Amino acid sequence: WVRGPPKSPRNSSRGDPACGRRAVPGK
Amino acid sequence: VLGGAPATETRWPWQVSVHYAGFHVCGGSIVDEYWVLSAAHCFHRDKSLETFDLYVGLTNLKAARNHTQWFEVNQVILHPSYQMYHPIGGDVALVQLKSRITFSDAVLPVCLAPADLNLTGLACWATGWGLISQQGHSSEELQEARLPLIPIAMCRLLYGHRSYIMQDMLCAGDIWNWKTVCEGDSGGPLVCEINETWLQIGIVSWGRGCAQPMYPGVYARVSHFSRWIRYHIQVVPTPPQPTPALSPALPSTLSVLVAMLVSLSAL
Repeated sequence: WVRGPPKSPRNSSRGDPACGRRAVPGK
Repeated sequence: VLGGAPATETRWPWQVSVHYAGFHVCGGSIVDEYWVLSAAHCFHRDKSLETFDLYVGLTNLKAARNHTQWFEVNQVILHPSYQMYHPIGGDVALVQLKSRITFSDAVLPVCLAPADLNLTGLACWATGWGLISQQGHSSEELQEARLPLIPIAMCRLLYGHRSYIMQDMLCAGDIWNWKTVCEGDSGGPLVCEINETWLQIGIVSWGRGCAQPMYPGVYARVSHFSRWIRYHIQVVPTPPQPTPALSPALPSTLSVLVAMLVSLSAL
């Protein structure tokens, strides 16, 4: 049975945003 | 939220609306690209996972915007203490989505409060689409309210029985201005800002009514569960993604090939 693809590493090069940081107003 | 105000768009980018059978039933918060944090009582009693839908990037329940995303549930992990001691304590659920959230200015994860966080003097906010009046009125607009934290000893006094408020809970509510969370806010976040970073310290869990200010809202204390939450996010595999379907396109591909062969043979 399929367990799914391996998890990608945290903070990968896809550029996940930092948690808890709102976008800069006016951005 | 009783005594709150409508939230502006993108102000609470981690807010999630949990729908069941097409209706908003609970809140939640984005903690990872595949994971939403919510309350266990939103998902128990043999509810069918297929009937849940989760929405992110939403402020008005009736108006999806271009940054609104919809998700199906892959699995729900309830905290073991909720399953053991229900209905007292452990009111935490981790919801794994079938597909990945795309982050944007309007859709972002919140940070989890660390175990050693000092809560004294923090400015904290609760958000949700729950009831906005004791008469049972609800709002389609996401509501926000700034709520003072209430020391656990004071909360135990207010509730009048020591065992109601356990160590894995915290209390918040503005008992002077009648601001608190209510039915439909469950599972939603209680967040506080520290050094321009928003930390989730609570998950809306329960309370004795909503309109009695002497009974503040009771929340699952996130710092009590943060290790358990992080562990599952790290070790649980991402859901299997559907493979690209070949069969529907096959007949048309074959017919093109046949047509090409026929035309080639005619030359």
